[in-house]
This record gives sequence, structure tokens and C-alpha cells, in this order.
Amino acid sequence: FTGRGALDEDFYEELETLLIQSDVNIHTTERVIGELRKAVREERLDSSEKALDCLKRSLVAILTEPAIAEKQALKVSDKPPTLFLVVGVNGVGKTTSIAKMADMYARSGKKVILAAGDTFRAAAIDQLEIWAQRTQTELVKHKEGTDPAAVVFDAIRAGRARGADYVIADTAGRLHNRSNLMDELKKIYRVTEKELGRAPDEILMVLDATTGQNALSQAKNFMSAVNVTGIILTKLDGTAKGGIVLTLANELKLPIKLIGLGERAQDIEIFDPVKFVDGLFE
Amino acid sequence: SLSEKLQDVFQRLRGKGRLTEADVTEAMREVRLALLEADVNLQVVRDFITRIKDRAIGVDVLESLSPVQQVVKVVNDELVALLGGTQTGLQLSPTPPTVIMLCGLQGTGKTTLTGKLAYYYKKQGRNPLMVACDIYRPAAVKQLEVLGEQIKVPVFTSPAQDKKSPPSIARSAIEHAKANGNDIVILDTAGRLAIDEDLMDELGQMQAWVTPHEVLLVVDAMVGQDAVNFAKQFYERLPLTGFVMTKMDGDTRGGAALSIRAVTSIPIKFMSVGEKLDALEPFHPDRLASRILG
Ligand SMILES: Nc1nc2c(ncn2[C@@H]2O[C@H](COP(=O)(O)OP(=O)(O)OP(=O)(O)O)[C@@H](O)[C@H]2O)c(=O)[nH]1
Ligand SMILES: Nc1nc2c(ncn2[C@@H]2O[C@H](COP(=O)(O)OP(=O)(O)OP(=O)(O)O)[C@@H](O)[C@H]2O)c(=O)[nH]1
Ligand SMILES: [Mg+2]
Ligand SMILES: [Mg+2]
Repeated sequence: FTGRGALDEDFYEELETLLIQSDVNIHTTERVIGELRKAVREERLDSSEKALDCLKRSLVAILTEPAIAEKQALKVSDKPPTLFLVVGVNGVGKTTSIAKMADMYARSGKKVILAAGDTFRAAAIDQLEIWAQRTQTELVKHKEGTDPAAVVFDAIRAGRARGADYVIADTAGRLHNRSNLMDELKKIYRVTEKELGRAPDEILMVLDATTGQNALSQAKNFMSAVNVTGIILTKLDGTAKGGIVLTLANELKLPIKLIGLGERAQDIEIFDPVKFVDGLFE
Repeated sequence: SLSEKLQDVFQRLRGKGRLTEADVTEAMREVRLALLEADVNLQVVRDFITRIKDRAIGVDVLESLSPVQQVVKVVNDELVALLGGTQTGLQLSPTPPTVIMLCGLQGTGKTTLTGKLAYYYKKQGRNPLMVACDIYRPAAVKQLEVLGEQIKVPVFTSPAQDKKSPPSIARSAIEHAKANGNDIVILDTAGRLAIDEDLMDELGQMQAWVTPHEVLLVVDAMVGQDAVNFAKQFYERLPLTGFVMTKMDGDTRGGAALSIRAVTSIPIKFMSVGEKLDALEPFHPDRLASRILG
């Protein structure tokens, strides 16, 4: 999208098309385009370049408003270990994102312990075990089919005993409309909170960038089950734009904390709102 | 729901005989909203509205159906027609083994679907073989082996140290199947981006070497506007014979199915409706149409 040419109806239509095709919710899209028209009038913007610039700034503003900015940074507890609980629907990249975070923290000299909290899916523990070896981090695991809350409990104990800086817990993929699975997640939360003596420092919901409007339902349901503190947006190395996060920011005040850009341990970045918005228009 | 939204639009239509263009234009706005919220691709929505608008105008408001029901019927019928006919399974080859190759983006449910298809055909009295062609993802081979143990279906693997390429693993698997009397071979492949040329070439090579009877694109039902992009790219690179929508037990509307039908015309073969290996259903266009409409 060049944003060149006349500042006419076609320009607004092109912008609307781009936003919708980036998975920005239709209502969010209509709102920001409506506000852009108003800004163009009030600020007497006279070129499509200036209008596009104005739109980009308003999108960045959605992602960085005070209610989001105050919880943007990844939490570090003053009572280690800092505990991250990683949740989300099936196949979005939870386990791989945990490996990436482990790598990121291990490289900066932090001691990380991983909890194999997916005791359900075939070879889930094996998968995390390989990542623990590759990132040279410890893994706490139990037998397959056992209570996931017990694994996280043990990992917190191990974290304290071994002076870990971080304990990052994996959980099984679960669809947000399955009440029994969401109850299981609530139990993991309660057990974690009790043992830790406070709520988990981060509850990160992993979201696949190819996801459309269902992301809103996922976020709402996970937030009503546990206190989601941020989003990890994965698979942004593909063609999907992940524009739904604008709606998540706007309506639910959810910060995007990290983005996944590939399948290797190093393919992770701290979320940059300006870079993200620029990416929508590329 | 769409019917309720259309009710509001048509409140003032009591006593009118026919739907005018103005009535229909307003109704189409609600239909457009419903389809976009269902993740149908924007361009596909535009084409769809153009097609049905003319059919909806001048539709006689019959005694038996209200204007709302008329419009919903036109929309629903067109959706069902576009989604394609009810599928009754895959094409089995008269000369075994029938080879089914699965492909798609990362995390869509291919490995699990391999188990589901194996279980489905085993229950029909067949002798399936699952093939672990994903040599990249940590514990992908183990994952398939665990599924194989659950349903007592053999899994063909190549020892990691052999460093065999996925296409050669597939080829060896077919030979193994012929020697062992397996009449269905299901190839699980690694998830990949459609824009990854090397990995797309790898799939192309696999397809060329083993000429599968079915090449199925495995699609996560919650996919949004991007569906047209990767579906088109997979379709241009491989002779896809159909696609499978997974995680249909979620609450996503599944509009991506319409998008993919629009840009590839390949049929929807199955719906995966859960994590268990028996959670596989044949495709019903009428059910998916009403789900998309909401
Ligand atoms: N291209 C790309 N692939 C990714 C990214 N993150 C994860 N993946 C891939 O997505 C697939 C699923 O990743 P997992 O980490 O197993 O996802 P999960 O959420 O733990 O899955 P379940 O535990 O089964 O629910 C794997 O093939 C990963 O390599 C990413 O940022 N980019
Ligand atoms: N709820 C639900 N979960 C599913 C369905 N199909 C697969 N899954 C889950 O989705 C996740 C990903 O499934 P996989 O079979 O590992 O996906 P994949 O396509 O092989 O992943 P990659 O090999 O990494 O590309 C797992 O947690 C599965 O249990 C389904 O129909 N419904
Ligand atoms: Mg996992
Ligand atoms: Mg797989």
C-alpha cells in the first residue's frame, strides 16, 4: 500500500479493504476510518501521505494507550522465581514459544526451569524435553496422563530450591468453549497461585496470527477463566497480518508482549507497535 | 443472528408485495457484515453479494415466507451451492495402496488427522499404514508413534541418523506398504509456510515421487482473511484433491471454508471435530452454511 494518489473515496476504500484483509474487526475498521475522515477535515490534511501517517499514528495509539502501556513490559518478580503460565487453543505455538522464551532468558544469564504442564497430548512432554535440552534449561515433568497442576506445583518448588529466575509452565492446548478444559485451567491457576503465594506473574495467551475474528472469543473466554496478562502473537513470519490484535487492544486492553517469527529458538521478538503497524501496510 | 438482523431491516416491509432494490441493498449490508464476522474473505464476500443481490431483488414475497425468510433462503442456498456437495469419503484406488498425502500450515492438526484417517479406515476393515515424514519438528515422529500405539496401526519411520529426506521416506513407505499388504498409506508432513519455496518444493517432489491419490490441505477452521493466500499458493504448487477443516468443535464460524472453495474449487472432504482419534465427520454443506451465517 503506497498511500499515494488522491485523498479521495477510493483512498478510504483501499484503506478499509487493507484493514479488513489484515483481520482487523469490521467495527474497529469502521471506527478508525471514521476517525481518520474527521481528522483529515479538522486538521486540514491535504495529501494521502499525511492521511496514511495520521492513520498509522492512531493505530499505534490504540496499541499503546495508558491502560495497555502500564502492563506492557514482561513482569519480573521481586520474589523469584518469576512464574509465567502459557495458555491458548490447540496448535498455536505455546510449546515453541516457551522454548523461545527459555532461550532468550538463558542467553541473558538467567536460570530458567520449564514445567511440562501438557500431560495430555501425544509426545507433548517429549517435545518440550527436546527444547529444554536445546536451550540448556531444566525441565520438571511427571508421567503422561497425570495432573497438570501437580507439575506446575513441583516446578515452583524446584524453582525456589534451585534459585531459578524464571519458571515457565506449558499447558495443553484447549478450545475456549470446552468448559471442562477451562475448569482444568482454573484449577492449574488456583494451585499455582496458592503455592507461589501470589497470582502467576504473567498469564500469556498464545495467539496464531492466521486466526480471524475467533481470536476475540478466545481472548474473552480465557480472560474470564484466568487473568490473562498478555498475548504472544505467533507465525507472523507468514502472510497473515494478525490485525485482530488491534481489536484485542481496543476492546480488551490486552498488551501484545512478544511475537513469534519462525520455528527456531531465536525467532522471537519483543512486540514493537510501530513496526507492527508498518507491517500492516507492507 | 442474521435472521434477527434482517428482521430489523425488514420491519417496515409489512404489506409490501416485492422486495425493491433499496430493501435488498440494506439487507445485503447485514449479509456482508455476517460473512465478514464469519471470516469469509472480503473479495469473496463482495463477489457473493453481487451474485445474490440480483436473485434477491424482485423475489416475490410469498404468502408462506416472510421477506426475511426469502433473503435468508437466497443467501443460504447460494452458500450451500458454493460449499459443494456432501462428501462420502476419499477416492480409494482400485490398485492398492491408496496413498493420501496431508499438507498445510504449522499446527493445523495434520499429525492428529493422520491418526484419525487411519482409525477411520481401520474400522472399515482396511489395513492402513501411517508414515512419519516430518523430520523437523521435535518429537513429531514420536507423536505419530504414540497415536499408532493408541489405535494399533503401524507407523513407518526412518531412523533419524539415516538423514533421509521426506520424499524418500514417503517412497520407501510405499514400497513397505506393498510388501506388507497395507492398502492405505497416509503421509504426515511437516507444517510449513506457503511462501517457503524450499519446503513447498519438497512437497512437490514428494508428490511427484509417490503420486498420491489424494493430496489434502489441512486447514484450521479459525483461520481468517489469510486463507485465500495460502490456499491459492498450495493449490498452485500441488494437485490438491481436497481440504479438511480441523478444530470445528470450536466456536469459530468457519468462513475460511467458503474462501478456499472460491479460490480453488477443491471439495471439503472431512471435518475434524475434536482431539480424539474418532472425532472425524464427513462434510455436510447445509450444516456449515448455517454455521457461517451465524
Ligand atoms: N512459522 C512459524 N511456526 C511456528 C511459530 N511458532 C510455532 N510454530 C510452529 O507451529 C507448530 C505448533 O507449535 P507448538 O509449539 O507445538 O504449538 P502448541 O500450541 O504447543 O500446540 P498444542 O500443545 O498441540 O496445543 C509447530 O510446527 C511449530 O514449529 C512461528 O512463530 N512461526
Ligand atoms: N479441539 C481440537 N483439537 C485438534 C483437532 N485436530 C487437532 N487438534 C489439536 O491441535 C493441536 C495440533 O495438532 P497436530 O496434529 O500436532 O498439528 P500438526 O498440523 O501436525 O502440527 P505441525 O506438525 O506442527 O504442523 C494438537 O493439540 C491436537 O490435539 C480438532 O479437530 N479439534
Ligand atoms: Mg504444546
Ligand atoms: Mg505434525
